[in-house]
Amino acid sequence: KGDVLDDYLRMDGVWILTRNKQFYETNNEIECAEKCEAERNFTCRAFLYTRKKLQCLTLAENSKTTLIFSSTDSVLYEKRIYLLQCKRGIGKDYRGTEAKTWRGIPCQKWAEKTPHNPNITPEKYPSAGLEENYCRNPDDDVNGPWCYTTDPAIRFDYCNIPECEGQVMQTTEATEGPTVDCMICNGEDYHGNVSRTESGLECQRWDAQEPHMHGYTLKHFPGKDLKMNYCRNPDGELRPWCFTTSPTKRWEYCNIPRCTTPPPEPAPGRQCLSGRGEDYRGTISVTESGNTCQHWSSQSPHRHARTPENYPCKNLEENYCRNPDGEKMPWCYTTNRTARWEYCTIPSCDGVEQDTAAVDGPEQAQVTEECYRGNGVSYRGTTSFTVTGKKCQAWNSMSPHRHNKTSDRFPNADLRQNYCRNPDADSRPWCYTTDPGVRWEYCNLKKCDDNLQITLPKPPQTTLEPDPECINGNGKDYRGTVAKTARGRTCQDWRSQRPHSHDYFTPLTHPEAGLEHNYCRNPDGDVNGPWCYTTDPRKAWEYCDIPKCPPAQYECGKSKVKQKLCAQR
Amino acid sequence: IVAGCISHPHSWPWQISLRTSFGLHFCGGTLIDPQWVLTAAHCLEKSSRPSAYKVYLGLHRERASESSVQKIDVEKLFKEPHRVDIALLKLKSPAIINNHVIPVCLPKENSVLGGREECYVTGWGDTKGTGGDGYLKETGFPVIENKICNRPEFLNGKVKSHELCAGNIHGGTDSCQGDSGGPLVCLDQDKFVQHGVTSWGLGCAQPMKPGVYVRVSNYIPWIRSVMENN
Repeated sequence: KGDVLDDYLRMDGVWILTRNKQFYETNNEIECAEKCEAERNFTCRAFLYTRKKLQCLTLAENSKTTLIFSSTDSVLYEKRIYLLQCKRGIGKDYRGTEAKTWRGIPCQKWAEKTPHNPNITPEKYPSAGLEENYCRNPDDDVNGPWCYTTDPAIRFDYCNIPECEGQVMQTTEATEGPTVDCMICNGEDYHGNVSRTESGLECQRWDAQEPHMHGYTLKHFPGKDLKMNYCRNPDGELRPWCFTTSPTKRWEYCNIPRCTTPPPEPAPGRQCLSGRGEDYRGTISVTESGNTCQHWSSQSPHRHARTPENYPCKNLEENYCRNPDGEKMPWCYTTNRTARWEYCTIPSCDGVEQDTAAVDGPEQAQVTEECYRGNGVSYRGTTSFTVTGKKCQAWNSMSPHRHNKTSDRFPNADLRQNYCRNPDADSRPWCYTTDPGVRWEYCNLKKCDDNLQITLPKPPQTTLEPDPECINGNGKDYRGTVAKTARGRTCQDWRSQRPHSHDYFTPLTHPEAGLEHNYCRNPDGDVNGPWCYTTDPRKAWEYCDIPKCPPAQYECGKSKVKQKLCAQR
Repeated sequence: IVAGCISHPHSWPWQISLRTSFGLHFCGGTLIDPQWVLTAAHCLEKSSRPSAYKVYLGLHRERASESSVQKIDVEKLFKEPHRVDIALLKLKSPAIINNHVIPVCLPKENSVLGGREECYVTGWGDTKGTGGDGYLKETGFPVIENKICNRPEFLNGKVKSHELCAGNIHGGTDSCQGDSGGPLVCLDQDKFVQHGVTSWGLGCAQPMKPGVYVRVSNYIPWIRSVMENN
């Protein structure tokens, strides 16, 4: 047998609140563990040890059953058998809380005499853990843990306790199934249930935004297993971490032991850029601006933590460009003191993948569509050249043009390969081009023959051009054709000086005021709205009666002019 | 805007220019409703009188010489009550919504960005000699999660939870003085949603010093209540 502490799970910096406990003074944790083993007043499930005070506290309860607090000086040791909800071998040391037989009949309490008067009692078997009505195996039954049942017709029956498998440890969330509680590499694949940080703080649930608001949500990090409040490493950190429930500590690393098995054999990797290039294993070692990469194992000229030791599974060899941390593309620290790190330009795998796709099964059969209908939103053909003959950039590529028309944002737009598409309901199919100087162009596609065209209902008109026959505000922009005043008088032509001569408001003096014909206008921003000179010699001018426009219907956040979306990244 | 590029005219129709009563541009802002503008509270420090300000809409050039320009007085100012750098302006009359003036969308209450979104900022602010002065410029960069942004080599814990960071890790492009109060918008499907109000930064476009923006999604209830009650 090894160290007595091997039977315990250690948690630093925590304190648990229990009713049944016993104080001792011991020189170290091992002596405290021995006190726990020898405890006669209650079943010792855990102990707390405080090094400063040499204080040993044996406990009847553990973290599964009571409250935990953070306490910097203390260490909690929990007996592993009381944390397991599975059995090893015949389950003689099973100390879980299953209390039903395999048929679902509730167990009788071991200390009770009805409905069955038991032969096996807690008094006769003090070390067998005969507490409550939990399934136990005090008599080495080869069929595993059992209990007396509450059914008078069935004296005893066996319980259905799952087997513990190898190094697998099951924790309190029994429904989650067995989980490995160690990590390989940087714990990016860690799926265990540890939910406390290295200083003992409880983790905040990933789906909660309190006390810390954050962007590590399931939506933004799909596939990263951000469940409950378990420590995870979704973003290429050194090891799993979590936001904490302490308002003063936003996040902290968790202490997850490394698995003793060696890291897996590295995947072969790619020599070209696919996605973010996390699997790039080529030997390019120059950045996009031409700087030479610094060796990953070197700390000069730039000190850093992305060392091969810290990231054992990321192939940080030599000074090759790599993406160990979920960056947008492979990068490296540079040997130039003024540029700490830069991205590398890695040739895309797009061409290779395209060829592969072409030989795929029938589902990949290429649709031949030489024309588009309507505005081409439904176009699913394979044309991939623009009107000026430029080759289209693949939609999943960000080179040479970075963009946001990605298949995850436009899942129904069929943004495959580099085929012309119309994900944003433009006037016709288009694509980003492979020419760095031309961001996008319409495609070299004809509209299908009108005779064959299917008539589809038109989308609602969203034009925001003002209705010419109503006014907004004071009607300064009114360009309609009303030519009578509110009192029914006919308006005088703005170019005419008869019957009323006027030098100031003419098409020449106010070219932008729309002084055409004899239409009502508001060239001087009159608060009462458009007006005109009248043809009645007795009345020089009069207001016109033009209805107010109803509030414009608009769609927020949608411009009528396409943005450049220029970004210098 | 440092670096970036001159935008297509009127392609950011929610961008407004906040001006003195004499017409001098000093801050940006965003039209969120025909009669309401969102801006930064620090843009309103010089005067608490609404008459000290004018809002220009529908412009591309800072000179505001286009016929599409609407100039509207401010009726009321509303600063966020807990001194967060966000404020609302009620316009004296509703802006006329047309192809050059369209409100932006607001995010859902407490919605969060994942730290990978591509977002854009716009403004007529300082270009630090990168050109395009006098025209509405735009630039794009990703949002940076606060966990990353608060690392010692970045903004070292200075970013509060009601703020968000956005920028390029290498710097080079950023919002800058004069862009304050303007929008940080992110494309959500086919609409632009305003997630940030340009607030502060350590210099402009410095490496490892992304710009800091007030997180709009935290203030949706406040925005809603001010608009409903006024």
